[in-house]
Amino acid sequence: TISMVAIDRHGHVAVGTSSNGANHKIPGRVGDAPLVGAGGYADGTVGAAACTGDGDVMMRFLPSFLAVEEMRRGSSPEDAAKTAISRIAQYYPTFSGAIIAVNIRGEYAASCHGLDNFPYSVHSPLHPSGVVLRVPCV
Amino acid sequence: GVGLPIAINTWPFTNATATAWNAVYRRNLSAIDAVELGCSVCEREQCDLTVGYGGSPDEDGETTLDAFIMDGVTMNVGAVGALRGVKSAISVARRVLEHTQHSILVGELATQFALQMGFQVENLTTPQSREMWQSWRTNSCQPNYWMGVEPDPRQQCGPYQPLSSTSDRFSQAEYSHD
Repeated sequence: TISMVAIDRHGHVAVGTSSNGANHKIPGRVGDAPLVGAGGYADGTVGAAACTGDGDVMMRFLPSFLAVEEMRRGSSPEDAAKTAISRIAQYYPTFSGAIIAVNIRGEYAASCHGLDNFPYSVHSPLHPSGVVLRVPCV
Repeated sequence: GVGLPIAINTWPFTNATATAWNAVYRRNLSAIDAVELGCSVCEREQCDLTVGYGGSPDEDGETTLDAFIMDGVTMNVGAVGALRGVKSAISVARRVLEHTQHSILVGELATQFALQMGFQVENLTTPQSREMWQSWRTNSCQPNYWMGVEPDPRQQCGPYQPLSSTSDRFSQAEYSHD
């Protein structure tokens, strides 16, 4: 899955996801990628978040929505991302997944669970040539 | 903010990020354009075989696509689930956003929508995805996502049916005892 957040010069926020789902899924299965608040969520007054991982589990917790709501309540992107991931891990300690969270000032962070130093890719004024960052999982 | 504009995505799919960045930074396009363009790169490049055609075959060997796009200004959403036979899932999702009052279309009927929007139907299976599927079949369809069915999904391929009540009782007797 690719899950992406972009904020343009006008401060407008958008999020998108694209995935071919799980290997050997039961025909008809849909993952979290196309579900609002699960694979991604954006609110122009707050920011956006986007997820990847075990969609059958992650969709049950609307992690992207939760992360955006946490930022609305004043959390940093880092804390918001960790909260969303930790909520899932509380119920599914073996799940694998990750989230990126970005606020409307362009501050961003990622969090993950069950992965090995989750990598994510960023282009911003501070990284105009692009950079791949890695975050250790909670 | 000093951090704007920005393009960020999961995994080291750097060509996708660079394309989205180019859209918002150099071409002065909108965030929604950037997201569509960025994700489209991965659909074409089959990023990690987890995006686009030719990856993650289902139990019948078919690749279907899920995609979603959301405008944080209008809170408008377009999405497709289990889209069959169309490679540009994120762009179809954007057509759902822009040309319908719905949020998500699924399956074969989403394909019919895509056709109306001018997309082509193509085979999403590749030799590689067929080989992945055949290897899984050869391995007794392991792993899979079934439970509470017979024959035993941990050992055999389907088709499956729900465990009969007799089987349930047998199962309880077999596994729940002192």
